[in-house]
Amino acid sequence: SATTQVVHSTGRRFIVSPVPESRLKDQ
Amino acid sequence: AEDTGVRVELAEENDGRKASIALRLWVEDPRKLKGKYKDGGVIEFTFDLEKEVPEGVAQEMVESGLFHESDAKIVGKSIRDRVALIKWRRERTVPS
Repeated sequence: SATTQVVHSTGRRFIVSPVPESRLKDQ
Repeated sequence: AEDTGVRVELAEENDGRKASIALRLWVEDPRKLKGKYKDGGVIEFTFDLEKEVPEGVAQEMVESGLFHESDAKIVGKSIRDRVALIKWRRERTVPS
């Protein structure tokens, strides 16, 4: 999958993923 | 509802005890995300209800290259609103 992790210098982790098809609207 | 293009929700069951909770931020307007994250749309992270400030997390997202500086306020406010709701619910829940 296209999930990406970003770790900030504070140690906090951000996990970025695509929006699931079911949540897309008007597309 | 406000049309900020950003929505924050709980990403886990809230047992009302843990200070650290998982949040999920939905970016409805993909133009808000930067560069290689443009195909993203969901950002998961943990937030400490007792120690952390929503605007601080928004700033970390900007520094991490997720959002433009100009969106930091919107992101911070969206997190703040959700966190306020979670805290309000906790205060109303009497532990058994």
